Amino acid sequence: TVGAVALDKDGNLAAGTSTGGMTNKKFGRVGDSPIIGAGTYANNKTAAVSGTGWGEFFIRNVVAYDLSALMEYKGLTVRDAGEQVIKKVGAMGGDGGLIALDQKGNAAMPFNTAGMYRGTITKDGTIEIYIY
Amino acid sequence: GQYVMVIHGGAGTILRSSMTPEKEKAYRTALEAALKAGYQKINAGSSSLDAVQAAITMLEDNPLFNAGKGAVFTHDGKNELDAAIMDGKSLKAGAVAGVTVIKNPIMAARAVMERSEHVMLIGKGAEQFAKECGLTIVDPKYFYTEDRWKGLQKAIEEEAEKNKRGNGYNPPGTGYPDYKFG
Repeated sequence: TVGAVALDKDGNLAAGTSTGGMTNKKFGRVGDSPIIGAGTYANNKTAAVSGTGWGEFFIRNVVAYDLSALMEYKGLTVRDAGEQVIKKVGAMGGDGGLIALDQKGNAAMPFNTAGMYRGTITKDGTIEIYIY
Repeated sequence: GQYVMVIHGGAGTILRSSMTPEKEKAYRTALEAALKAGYQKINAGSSSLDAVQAAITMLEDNPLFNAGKGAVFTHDGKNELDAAIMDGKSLKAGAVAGVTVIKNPIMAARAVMERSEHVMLIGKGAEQFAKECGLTIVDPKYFYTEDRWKGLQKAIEEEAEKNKRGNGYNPPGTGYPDYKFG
């Protein structure tokens, strides 16, 4: 699974996710990536979110929308909201990670797996790549 | 508060022991290239949607990642791809699921968002829509990669092993191997 969240010069957020699904997948199973609110969500009032992980748990927890709702209704930062929703997934026995970006350019990249491929770029073009 | 783009290439068991310096370099180079593709769009005054699509298209075209060209295989030896995109300003969204011949599913998701009144299209219908929108349609063989094919064989062997031990199904939280992340 791959994903991206972006903030443009007009202050608009966008999120996208694309996946090949799950090895050895059967019966037409679909994960969270194409499900708006589960693996992909964007709202200028809160954040843009893209998830990757055990899809069934991201769907049941409506992870991407939940992060946005924690920010909108409880005033959490994108970082705290991201930590909370990944913790909820872990508490149910699932695992994975997400990337999120808010309208002020704050980023969050929480995950509870052994690793996650992540990358960021700032307004002035500074790039950071993280794998573990 | 200075980020303009964040990307990911998937999560899962990324063992340092299995990550050779060459492989790590290849991942880093691919992630950097995707960030630069998105950044160029933002710098040129394009929309965050264009930046997201540019970055993800690059990752879909790179066999290192479980999306597009590098997609993993289903039990039937097929590649079933899914994608979604969402605009934070209008709250419009588009998604495709279970597609097998669309070269860049993220572009199909964007077409659903901007050129249909729907949010999600699946399977053959989604493929027909993508074709009518002029997106690149490929032979399913385009998605074949040796690595992923071997991954499928390994997963099928593991599953047969588990079935032999009588616990083919892994209820959540029972250490289900996360080979599925690709």
